[in-house]
Formats: sequence, structure tokens, C-alpha cells
Amino acid sequence: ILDLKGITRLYRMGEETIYALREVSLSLSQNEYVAIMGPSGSGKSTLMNIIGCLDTPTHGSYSFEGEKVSRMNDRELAGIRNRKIGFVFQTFNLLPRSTALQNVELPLIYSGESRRKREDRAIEALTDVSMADRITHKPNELSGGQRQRVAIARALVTKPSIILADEPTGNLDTKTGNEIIGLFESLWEEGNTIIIVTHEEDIATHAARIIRLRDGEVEEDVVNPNR
Amino acid sequence: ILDLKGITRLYRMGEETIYALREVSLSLSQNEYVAIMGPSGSGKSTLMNIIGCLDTPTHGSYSFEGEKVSRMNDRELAGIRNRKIGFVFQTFNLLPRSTALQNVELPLIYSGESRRKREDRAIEALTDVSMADRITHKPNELSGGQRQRVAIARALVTKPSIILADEPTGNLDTKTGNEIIGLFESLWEEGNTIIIVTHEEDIATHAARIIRLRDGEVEEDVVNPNR
Ligand SMILES: Nc1ncnc2c1ncn2[C@@H]1O[C@H](COP(=O)(O)OP(=O)(O)OP(=O)(O)O)[C@@H](O)[C@H]1O
Ligand SMILES: Nc1ncnc2c1ncn2[C@@H]1O[C@H](COP(=O)(O)OP(=O)(O)OP(=O)(O)O)[C@@H](O)[C@H]1O
Ligand SMILES: [Mg+2]
Ligand SMILES: [Mg+2]
Repeated sequence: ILDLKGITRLYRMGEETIYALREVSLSLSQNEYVAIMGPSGSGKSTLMNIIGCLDTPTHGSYSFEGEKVSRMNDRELAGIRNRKIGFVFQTFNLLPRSTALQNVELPLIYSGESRRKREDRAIEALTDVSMADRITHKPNELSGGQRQRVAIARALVTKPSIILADEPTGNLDTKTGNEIIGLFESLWEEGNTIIIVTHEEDIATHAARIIRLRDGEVEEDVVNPNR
Repeated sequence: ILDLKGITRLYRMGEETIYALREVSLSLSQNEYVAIMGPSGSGKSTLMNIIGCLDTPTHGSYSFEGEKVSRMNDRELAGIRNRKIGFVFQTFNLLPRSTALQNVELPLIYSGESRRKREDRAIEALTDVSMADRITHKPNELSGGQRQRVAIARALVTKPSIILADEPTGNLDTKTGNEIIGLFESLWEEGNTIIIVTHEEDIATHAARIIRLRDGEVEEDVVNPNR
């Protein structure tokens, strides 16, 4: 369903050209569970942003469910981002003046459901990440790991079939982190596609496939022998 | 040098009172190496902010080098924050419109040194965290782990004797994270005091003492048997 061919993403800074991604090719099918790993600065978030239609490659092509993303109009792109993909950002990107509940309800505004139903859905998503007792808190009234969990709930509230999570457990203790990975595992068992960027080998062992980046290139792309 | 007695930090939210910290007492001596652990939301960042004179407790007393912090004036507090303590924030808090170099130079503005010397010091600090090749980048032109390293360099550039690091490796791969912990270890061997909040047992094993929080209280405060 996701087909990347020769993807290059570069930045020109004065005299210098930085290759965030260099000639990356990979294909992902429906219902895969992939971990993306690699050193700090190796291009993982850049790759996630291109897969999530939030960034455009400088060269190469990306097809989403058989259609070239470069040929889609704004409405089609918005449709993918709002309904097909749930994105957990490495920096959370919560609205600072809205409560946890309001932040999680936001993606449902486009769904056409009643206000009551949206609120129920949002509370359910927050409960799934053990945040039901903090729904009236704004981001600056939450701990780092609590903000991370609100960002996860917001990504999952529309029940997207493709989940892109950029280091979703970076601010969580082991026990809470394992609960989140358990949540992703059940979503995977329901037929969804899970792509997680992680630094932690413990988290990566749950994935069925591991892709390792180094300096903007794919260093390794293997089936996980432990799964 | 740091003496906390009966520290409580609470927040009133409508009908509810949230105890971020409840009756926390602990003493830290010069040249200790302490890891603070505990579940998400257990009060670790709140404790760090009080130790770093960035937040005031609701009850209890805190003495810094023998003097009650509650009796210090703004100038004395600023002196502690700018010269004695280096703080790595869980959310980095970099200035978005300044480059990595400018962000790391900023704490030196008060030092009275020449512009040339400040720049040399900042480049040295950025080199210590392997960020010498990104000094002209602004935060939004850096990866998550690169921003984290700029925040670390900024905390260390004034050569403070007390280093407070709130999850300094949360966005770093294992190898880069170990380099940062190695850096903290050498600073410890030079006689400085290191306090690290971390979720990772691997990181905590390097500390000489481990303090565990749960629901705003000290659950455990032990010498690390592995060290
Ligand atoms: N301004 C605030 N208003 C209300 N509650 C707050 C506020 N700031 C923090 N809290 C609450 O205080 C508790 C402790 O927060 P703190 O940030 O110290 O946790 P933490 O241990 O650092 O967590 P994490 O590991 O997730 O970073 C949390 O339950 C949080 O929701
Ligand atoms: N706007 C930009 N301008 C210039 N360089 C950039 C820009 N954005 C990212 N980069 C560079 O591209 C490279 C890849 O960044 P990316 O955020 O994808 O890394 P990452 O693998 O997610 O790292 P981390 O594990 O630290 O989050 C980095 O070296 C970064 O400095
Ligand atoms: Mg990243
Ligand atoms: Mg915290």
C-alpha cells in the first residue's frame, strides 16, 4: 500500500547540501508491523513525514494505495492525513491552549459525528492510554509522558488503518511504555498497519520487520527473526 | 549542599487538589551522582524544578548550600540558576529563532567574557555532544535527538558544579545516549554533582544512588549496589 522509490530529501544551507534521505526505496503492505531504527539524525522522522504526506521528497516517487502522492490535490492529501493515517509526532504538537480532551476531540471535528459522540470517543481514547484522570488539563499542566500519551490518543481517536508513531515511548517509564506497545499490538491484530520509529531494541523486538537507517540511507531491511 | 524537608507541591484545579509532590525529604552532598526514577506523572520533573530553583514548593523548606531558598532575593536566585546549576529540560526549551550556536552561547552572555571566547566555549560544548557540524542550524532544522544534544551543551557550557538533567537521553539512540552518559561520568569524576531523571535502568546503573518516586512520594532512596 505504501511504495517509495528512490526517495531523496535534501536541504540546501548556504554552500552545503544536507541529505536527510538519500535514494530510499521500500514497500510496505497492509497489516505490516514495522520498526524503523537508526542513530540520531539518520533520517527516521524525515522518512515518517514523507510516508505521512506531511513532507514532499526532493527526488523520487511515493505511491499511496497505488496512486502517486505528487499528483494528489489538497483535498485528497487532507483526506489521507485526516482519515487514513494516525500520526504520533516526536514533539507531540499539542495545542497549548486546549485541554487534553479538546486536543483529542479535534481530529473528529471533520467526522460529522455529534458533539456527544465525539466526546465519548475522545474519552475512550484517553482511557486507552491511562489518561482518563487528566482530561481537563492543558499540556503545560501535564508531565512529559502524559503529553506523549495525549498525542498517542489523538492519533488513534479516528481509528486510522495506518499508524505512524515517531518514538511514542521516549518519555515513558518501562511499564507505561509496555502498555502503549500492547495497545499497538492489538491494533495490529485488528488488521491495521503499524510503523514505529524507536531507539529501543526492546520495543523493536515486537515488530515483524525492522528497517535500519544510517546517514539517510537504508542500511538494513529484515524480517524480525524473533517474531 | 541540597537539603529538602517536607516538600509538598500541589495544584488546585476546581474541586480537585493534585499533589505533584507530597512530603518529600532528601539531602544531597557535593559530588554525588544520583538517578531519579519513577512512573510517568510521579513528580520527577516537579522535583527537579524545585531543586533547580525554577519552582517554589507549596509547603516545606529547601536549603541550597546552607541557605534557605525561600529567603533569597531575585538576584541571588538568578546567580544560582545562571552560574551554579546547569539544567537540561525534558522539553529542551531552545529559542526557536536562534541557531544551535546562539542557543549555547546565551548562558555565557552574563559571564563577562569576550565574544570570541564565548563562541569558542560554545563550539567546544557542541563538539562534546557531537554537534559541531550543525551549529548554524535552528531548532526546526535539527532532528529530535540533535535538539536534545543542543539543550545538553547549553546546560554544560558555563561549567556548572551542579548538573540537573531531565531525561537527557530520551530521544537518543543507545550509542549516542552512552556518549552523553560518558560525558556526565567525566564531569562527575571532576568533582561535580550530577542528578539525572531517567526511565532507563541501563542509564540508572551508572549512578551511585537511586531515588524512586511514586505518586509524588519517595518510594525508595538507596545506594546503587552495582556501583
Ligand atoms: N500545572 C499543573 N497543574 C496541575 N497538575 C500538574 C501541573 N503540572 C504537573 N501536574 C501534575 O503533577 C504530576 C507530576 O508531574 P511531573 O511533570 O513532575 O511528572 P514526571 O514524573 O516528570 O512525569 P514524566 O515521567 O511523564 O515526565 C503529574 O500527574 C501532572 O499531571
Ligand atoms: N529543515 C532542515 N534543514 C536542514 N537540515 C535538516 C532540516 N531538518 C532536518 N535536517 C537534518 O536532516 C537529518 C535527518 O533528520 P531527522 O529528523 O529525520 O533525523 P532522525 O533520524 O529522526 O533523528 P532523531 O533520532 O534524533 O530524532 C538531520 O541530520 C537533521 O539535522
Ligand atoms: Mg526523529
Ligand atoms: Mg517529567
